[in-house]
Amino acid sequence: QEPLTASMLASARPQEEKQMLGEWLFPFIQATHPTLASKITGILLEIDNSELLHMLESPESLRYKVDEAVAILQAHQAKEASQKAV
Amino acid sequence: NGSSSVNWPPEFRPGEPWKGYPNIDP
Repeated sequence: QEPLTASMLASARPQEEKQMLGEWLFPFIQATHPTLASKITGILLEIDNSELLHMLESPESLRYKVDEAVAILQAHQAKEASQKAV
Repeated sequence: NGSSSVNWPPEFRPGEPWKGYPNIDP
């Protein structure tokens, strides 16, 4: 996969930046979380672009953030489920 | 009502325009 760079993002509009980051993040997340990939990517795209760029350069921090997003998502889904149960 | 008030998180699908950006109104 072609690496995404800060200069590539700098030439894009804000909306396109998120799109580019999403296109890059999605396959990475899909490899480990195939069923949740679209939602996890959605959560990660809420992070600041500069931090996302740092994550792209550091697979370790990316993996850490993905784990964090999975935990957030699961907590959110558990909360929704309990609200529906009431 | 039955509709979920929380449409979170926005889902990203490759090849489709990202709609989760806060400032974008459909």
